[in-house]
Amino acid sequence: AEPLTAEQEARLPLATSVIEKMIPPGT
Amino acid sequence: GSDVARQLGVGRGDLDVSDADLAVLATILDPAGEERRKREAALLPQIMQTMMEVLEPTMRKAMIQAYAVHFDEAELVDIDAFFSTPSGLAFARKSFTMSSDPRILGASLEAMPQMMASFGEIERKMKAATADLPAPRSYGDLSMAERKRIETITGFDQQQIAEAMAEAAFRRVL
Repeated sequence: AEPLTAEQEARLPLATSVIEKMIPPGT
Repeated sequence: GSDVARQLGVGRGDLDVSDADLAVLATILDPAGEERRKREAALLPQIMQTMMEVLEPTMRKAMIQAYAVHFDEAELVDIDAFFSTPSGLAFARKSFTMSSDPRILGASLEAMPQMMASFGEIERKMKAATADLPAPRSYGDLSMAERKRIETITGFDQQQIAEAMAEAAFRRVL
């Protein structure tokens, strides 16, 4: 897959927060 | 039924016998079959768990990146806010596992015959869309210069190239 752009990289923390609600850490 | 057919080496559709006869055949062909399946089934949850443990960190990272790519900041903020409500949290947790719901799985199985029927149409469209393109070339179509060029680039000799290309052409016909 193509590397993320800087703009996409900047959204990783927000995306992480979303995914952690879908798949809680440690499951 | 499909187990019995497989052991006999015939297709499931070729085996036109009653359920009672199937049971007789199964007992003859694989007396331990039921016990084997029971033990295998008992292992499944454990195997799934192990697979999920292996898969989870990679999946999590991929999903985080996919979300960062597919949604802009405002959308992610909205999604995160929704997932922070009780209903949103329920949706977040369940949307992931809901795809294995029998209703949803059943729906795609139901649509299968219709999808299979459209495969012929797809193949026809593909052929039509590429009909004006020249076919992939075989060894016989290549000029001496082109054959030499392939030899130089790949390091294969002419006999290897000719044989490999003949095999490739044969596979294309199949």
